[in-house]
Amino acid sequence: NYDLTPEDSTAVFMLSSMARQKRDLL
Amino acid sequence: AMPLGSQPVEFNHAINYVNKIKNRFQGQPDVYKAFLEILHTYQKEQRNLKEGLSSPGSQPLTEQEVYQQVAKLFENQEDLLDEFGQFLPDA
Repeated sequence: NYDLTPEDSTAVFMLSSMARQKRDLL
Repeated sequence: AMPLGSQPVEFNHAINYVNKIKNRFQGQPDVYKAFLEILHTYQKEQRNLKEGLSSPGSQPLTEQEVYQQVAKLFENQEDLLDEFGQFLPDA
C-alpha cells in the first residue's frame, strides 16, 4: 500500500504526464 | 484527489517508480528532493513553452539535460535511471 505525501503526488502527476506526452509522441 | 484521467497505466507506473525512489534513498532525503526539483523545473518550462511565456533568449531545459541531471543524481542506480528514461519524452 502506498503512503503518498502531497509532494509525492505532485511527482507522480508530473511523471505520468511526461509518460503520456511520450506515448502521444510515439 | 488525483487527476487520474483515463491513463491508469502511466499513473500506476509513476506511483511505483516514486515509491521505488523513496525506498532507495530513504537515508538521503536530499536526493529525492533534488529529483523533485528537476521535475518541477522541467514541468514549469514545458508549460511556459506551451503558453509562449518563455523569455526570449532563455534556453529551456532539454530532455537530454533533464536526463543528465537525473543521471548525476542517481549515480550507480542504473535501474532507476533506465526507468526514468521510460517517462521522459525523447530520452
